[in-house]
Amino acid sequence: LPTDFDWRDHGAVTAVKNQGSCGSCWSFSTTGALEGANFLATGKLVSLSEQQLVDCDHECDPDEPGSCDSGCNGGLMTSAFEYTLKTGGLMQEEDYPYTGTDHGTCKFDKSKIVASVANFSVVSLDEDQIAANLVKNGPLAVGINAVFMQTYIGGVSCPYICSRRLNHGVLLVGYGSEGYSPIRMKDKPYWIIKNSWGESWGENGYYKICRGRDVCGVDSMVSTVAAIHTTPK
Amino acid sequence: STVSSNEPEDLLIRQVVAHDDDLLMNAEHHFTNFKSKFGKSYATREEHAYRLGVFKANLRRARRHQKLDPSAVHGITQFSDLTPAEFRRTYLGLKRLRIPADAHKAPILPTND
Repeated sequence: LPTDFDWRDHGAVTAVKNQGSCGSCWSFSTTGALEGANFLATGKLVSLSEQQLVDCDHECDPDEPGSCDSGCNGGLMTSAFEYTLKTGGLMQEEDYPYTGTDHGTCKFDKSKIVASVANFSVVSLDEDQIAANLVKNGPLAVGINAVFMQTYIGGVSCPYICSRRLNHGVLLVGYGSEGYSPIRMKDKPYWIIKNSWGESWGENGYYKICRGRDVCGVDSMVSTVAAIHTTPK
Repeated sequence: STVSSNEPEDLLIRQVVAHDDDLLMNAEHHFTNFKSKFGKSYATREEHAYRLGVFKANLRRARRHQKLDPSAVHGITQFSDLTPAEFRRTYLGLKRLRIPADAHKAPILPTND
């Protein structure tokens, strides 16, 4: 594994998006992972539609019947991959733009699919396996506890205490080997996370969180997706 | 104060800093800047007063976060006028996951070389 890696340097990550006042983080995490997988499959970076997921995806967790993807009220990336697999794929952002609300009806047009899921998997919780899957398969959809993100401005977040209870869906796009950690008197490795709260939040929309410990549960719900090459009809 | 860590050998020297109460001392000034920077406005005087109170609570929270998370920078963000519950309700949306036993697990990859 390389000591440092960042999919932004390889053109697999779209610009930071903004979910607005809507609990649709799960849809942005899902599209981010499929945008990266589609880039690896086709060589083209295409921004995908979160609104399609918000409006049309009501997939339920098979083991928890009450836990279904439900627009601004939340969802799960693995359920969204399942929906995308079943429905055939996702349209691009400009054909089905994001509105930040879930009051609309589903306007999915199958003829405008630009990215399709070949398969998806959950990744082992071992940090090296997470890094290996990131490098091999593209950006990963991950869950995180976002309690420290409300006040985060920059730097490498490495809280002494942080719940592992996951409440936010984000995209793991890379890792670094040397984050500044003055109180620990040494450089610490970190993950690079793409968030969906706009570029004015965090480090131009990104969050850095330290590796090596169970920090905010970032390594406890990781999924990877593979895309197949799709040509719009 | 005490500092706990999983890596006590790292704590040969404890960083000692003065309490920086500038944010809290000048909370109303910072609230004015916050409203301007993030384009916030409130419909009534009561709402304004309430949001100022929430903002001050979040300044104290940011200071706590700074102590708990010293390698990051914590402070005023676009969410500084929201209570933690409002923040969770409005901007977070990950449902609880119970990974099924038959979930497709990614194959173990080699990590040497």
